[in-house]
Amino acid sequence: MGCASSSQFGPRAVGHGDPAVLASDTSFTVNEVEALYELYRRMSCSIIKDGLIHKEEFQLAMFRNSKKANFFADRVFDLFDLKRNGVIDFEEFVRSLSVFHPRAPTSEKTAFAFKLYDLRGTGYIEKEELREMVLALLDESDLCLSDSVVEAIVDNTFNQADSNGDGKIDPEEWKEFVKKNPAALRNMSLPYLQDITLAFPSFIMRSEAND
Amino acid sequence: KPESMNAFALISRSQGFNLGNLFEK
Repeated sequence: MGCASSSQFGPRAVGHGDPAVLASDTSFTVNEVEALYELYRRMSCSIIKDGLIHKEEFQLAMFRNSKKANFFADRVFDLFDLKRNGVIDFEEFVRSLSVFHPRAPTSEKTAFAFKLYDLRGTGYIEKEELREMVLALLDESDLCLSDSVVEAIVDNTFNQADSNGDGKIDPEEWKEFVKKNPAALRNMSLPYLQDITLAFPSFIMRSEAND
Repeated sequence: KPESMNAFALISRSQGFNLGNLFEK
């Protein structure tokens, strides 16, 4: 599998999954799946021309810099990599991005965010994980907070979410927490996906021209 | 006030979650 242009090979032709099946399984329409293929093709051929998205290609698309590692972008990449083989294929790309569609159910967004924040995959979000994430955010931003302020933020948030007080946030507690704090899911909706066929119309236009 | 800050809302501001960057040409 190489990096042929989409005028020669669309998502159907290169065996990246049937757009109709992907559309029926996700929040995307068939046209939107085909438009996403344009974006996918560009990303997956930007450095290593094997038609798969490698982490450095993901970083390049996110930050215009293939060497720029970021704690949270790493987490997103790892969760997109559903097969856990170190690369993202087109099906994984579409199925994972679908969670970020403004039309995707809140329950999907809630569950995905839980997995993002369950850093060690224990089935719980632990206080140490929350602290680690706050410190990572501070590290990447210009925000400078003292240790005691960080502790206060972490403690306060954790105590709100950990309603049974067992020292860890389980999926049910997380659901209740995000209901009361919708800002916690702010990063889970991507308005761009609403207009994806406008942003990447070329495949659809070529596809219709070939029909 | 730190007590009123939500750690998850803070985290959600990370550039690492800004998937909109993927759509910038």
